[in-house]
Amino acid sequence: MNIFRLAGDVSHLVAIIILLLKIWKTRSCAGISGKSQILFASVFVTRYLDLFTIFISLYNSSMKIIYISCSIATVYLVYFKFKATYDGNHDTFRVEFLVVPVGGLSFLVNHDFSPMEILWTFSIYLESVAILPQLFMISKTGEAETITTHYLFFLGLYRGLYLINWIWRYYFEGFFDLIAIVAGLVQTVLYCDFFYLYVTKVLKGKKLSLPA
Amino acid sequence: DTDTVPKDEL
Repeated sequence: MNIFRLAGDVSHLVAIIILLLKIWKTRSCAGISGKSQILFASVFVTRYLDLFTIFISLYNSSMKIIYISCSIATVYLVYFKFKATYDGNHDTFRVEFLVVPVGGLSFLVNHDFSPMEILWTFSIYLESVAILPQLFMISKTGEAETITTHYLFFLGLYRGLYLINWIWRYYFEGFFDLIAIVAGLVQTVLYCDFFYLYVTKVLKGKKLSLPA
Repeated sequence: DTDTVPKDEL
């Protein structure tokens, strides 16, 4: 464990909590892409199946349980409890265009052709594009609530910190996982446009509105 | 290749 990976995990946890609190407190999931939340829940479920097979550390197991439960709770809030506030008309990204290629690629490019490894690879590839429905929805509505931009900032930051963690681990431990690194790069690059808007607008107190 | 890297990351 190094400071960048810990900061990344904390940033990820902050993002997940911000979203859950935003929906719970405002009793509304306006502006939130339910499709992205379903993809994130799938990412955690397919990646953390080893929760029951191997024990790495209390930290590792408890974070996995928190991520899985918070993401499933968020999906429940969006599609059931606060379904009336779900903006389905703008959450129209065709997720099959993500899941099918990612599913195929995880069978073709992986470290080991075993069920657990293929599911892990699927989860890594899926996570790198899971935010697309959310970014697509913001581009369609032309704006995002400020709290939603903070959620996206920490979510994008987390994998960026993981990239630094992988540089650190390669340099000090000789460890590197090309699949995770390439997917992490794609994932972080997808946020660049948002990061620019976040820094130039939201951090200056303006609302995030895209030129519609 | 079965060099599955250790999965100690989240």
